[in-house]
Amino acid sequence: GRERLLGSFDKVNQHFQELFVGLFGGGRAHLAMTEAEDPLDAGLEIMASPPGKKLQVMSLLSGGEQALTALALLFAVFQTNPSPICVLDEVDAPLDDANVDRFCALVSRIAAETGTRFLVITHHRITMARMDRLFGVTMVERGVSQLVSVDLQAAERIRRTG
Amino acid sequence: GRERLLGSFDKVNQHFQELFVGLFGGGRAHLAMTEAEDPLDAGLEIMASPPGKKLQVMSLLSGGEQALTALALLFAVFQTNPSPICVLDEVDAPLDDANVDRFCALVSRIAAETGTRFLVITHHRITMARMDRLFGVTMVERGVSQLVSVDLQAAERIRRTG
Amino acid sequence: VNFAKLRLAGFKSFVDPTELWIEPGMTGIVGPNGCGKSNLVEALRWVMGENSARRMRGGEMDDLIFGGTTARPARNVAEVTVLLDNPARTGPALLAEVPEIEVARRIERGGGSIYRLNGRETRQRDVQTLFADLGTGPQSSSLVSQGRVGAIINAKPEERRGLLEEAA
Amino acid sequence: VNFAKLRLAGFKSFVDPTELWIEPGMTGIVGPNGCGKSNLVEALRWVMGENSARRMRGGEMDDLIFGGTTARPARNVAEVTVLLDNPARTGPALLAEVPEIEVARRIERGGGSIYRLNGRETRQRDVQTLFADLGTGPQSSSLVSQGRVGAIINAKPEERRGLLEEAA
Ligand SMILES: Nc1ncnc2c1ncn2[C@@H]1O[C@H](COP(=O)(O)OP(=O)(O)OP(=O)(O)O)[C@@H](O)[C@H]1O
Ligand SMILES: Nc1ncnc2c1ncn2[C@@H]1O[C@H](COP(=O)(O)OP(=O)(O)OP(=O)(O)O)[C@@H](O)[C@H]1O
Ligand SMILES: [Mg+2]
Ligand SMILES: [Mg+2]
Repeated sequence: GRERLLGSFDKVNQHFQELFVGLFGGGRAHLAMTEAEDPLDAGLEIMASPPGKKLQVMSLLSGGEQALTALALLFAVFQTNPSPICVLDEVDAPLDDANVDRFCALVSRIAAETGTRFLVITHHRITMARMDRLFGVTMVERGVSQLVSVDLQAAERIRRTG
Repeated sequence: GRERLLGSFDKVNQHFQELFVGLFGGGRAHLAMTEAEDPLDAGLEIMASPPGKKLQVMSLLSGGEQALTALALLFAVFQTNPSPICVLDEVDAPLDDANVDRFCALVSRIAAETGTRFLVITHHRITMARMDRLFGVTMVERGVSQLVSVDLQAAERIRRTG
Repeated sequence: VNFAKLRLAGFKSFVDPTELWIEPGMTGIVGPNGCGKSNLVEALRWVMGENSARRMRGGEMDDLIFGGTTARPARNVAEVTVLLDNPARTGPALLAEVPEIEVARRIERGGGSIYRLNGRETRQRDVQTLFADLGTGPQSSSLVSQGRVGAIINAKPEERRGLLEEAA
Repeated sequence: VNFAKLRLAGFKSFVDPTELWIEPGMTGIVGPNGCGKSNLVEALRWVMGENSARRMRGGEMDDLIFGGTTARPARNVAEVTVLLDNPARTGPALLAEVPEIEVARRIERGGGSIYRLNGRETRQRDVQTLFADLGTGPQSSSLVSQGRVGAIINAKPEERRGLLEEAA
């Protein structure tokens, strides 16, 4: 148990540092294990500082910066031990356009590398345009959900008229 | 104390029902006081059902529906006892375009009716376009915030390039 | 082993039988507020063995069954099926021989729920083990619910240790 | 009485003196992730008497003072001022006679913070009472922090009673 955990820590930490720099276009970040008698009881600390900023308490990061840091950690776990499926429910909601772009580029890279299949729920126009295929969920009959396969134009229409 | 609380309950409930129907384009909603020996210890229940849907537990509402219901309640409090200032930090993040429109129309109505001054932080293009004036916060020097007054075109540029 | 398709009937707002194909790469899901996008995520968690109604935004498990609208009566049964394809005949010992694995979960109002694996009734524990062996499951960090992406950052260090265990 | 202007210096990422005019109607605030928009909301809460560093995303009060960047040294003082104009000479008894009310709060690293009301030092309690009489304050439901709009719905009924008290 202990060797496995420490082994996976090293790999996840390695990937996390690379992904953080990729998502933020610089800065630095790393993981740390908290002190504990038995490594199996230790916790995982995250140290991150966006480009040009000093290392600080995670809670001082902005909403968008926290979302990006969390995604970097999540995908680091993936690169270490891929999961067959990943569902992201409006994780791009707090991101500005520049970061939505970087997020999409990263998802597309991970999907190609690990073979993980992604379901991405979004309201963002940019994210929709980067998907391999789109499904629209509508409630033509109020309270009853229907799933239809759509192209980008139809998705745009659903987005606008609801 | 008791009369005041019950008096304000009636007014807030009245406004809440009207605002909910305005925001959702139908449906019905109302507030209820939970049972308690002393009304001063009672809690506030929210009952809401979007158009065409049955009345249900609030937790089953979607992310966007919860945000809209919360805003209807918040503004109902405002209409009962206006506050001089209101700050909304990315409350439009979970909303689709049609609901962002309805949200903006409501804020603009409340601002005109009550004289409350609104600071609205947003990433949504539609919300920006509906504001009376815009300020951009930038970090030209990394880690150092600067505030500049901008017009809509400049705001669009900041949105896109970060 | 890949996730290939999700089928729902009577589950939350998906009263009519619905199929969602899950193909390689990135599948986008769009739609207005309240139309049922997040309900799809909960259907996937549920069929993989999720046991807490609260984690699927319900008060009790019956809240997952279609509750009716002003125009349609409530249903008494909900069923979700996930189809896994297994082209390379890899996968956990249990199923290494078959080309497809179909896991179904069905609940009746007022009754419990039952699981079926390729048509044969099976225990919840076996289903949870199957998905754990595949590197996923109802509590997997790779199912990020709405509004929860920041939770990893705000969690306590001990709560994040699960991520390392998933990576091991 | 209206809120007219917010002035910051040394507060979080606003190291240089900054002024935000608050005019009638709706003022939009835009900018990329991490540029300092939510810090402005916290400056407003703080000057109105907010006492919990955690509610301003800090570990301790000194986290509110500019901590430096790779290019600039940290500061040791932060100050926020809010200017209220009082054209109709209404407002709480304390200030009904003056045309403008200026509330300032200043903190020094390792020291406490002090408040000033139109230039004269005053107690935190007096500042909190002033804003409560105006129908607002650091805990007012009309300051909706990022990610908190759904919290009203998910709160327990007793926690929502505060809304009725604000409306009374
Ligand atoms: N058991 C049920 N029977 C019928 N409808 C249900 C049931 N449970 C939930 N719903 C409906 O599902 C809707 C919520 O769906 P969901 O949360 O998936 O929306 P969404 O598409 O994710 O929206 P958003 O973009 O706002 O997040 C609610 O309006 C609710 O009425
Ligand atoms: N005491 C401090 N000194 C210097 N910088 C600070 C301090 N406290 C916070 N910050 C910086 O402020 C930034 C966060 O700002 P803020 O949360 O206001 O961003 P935002 O514009 O709201 O972004 P988003 O759109 O992602 O919500 C952090 O990156 C952090 O580095
Ligand atoms: Mg949703
Ligand atoms: Mg923010």
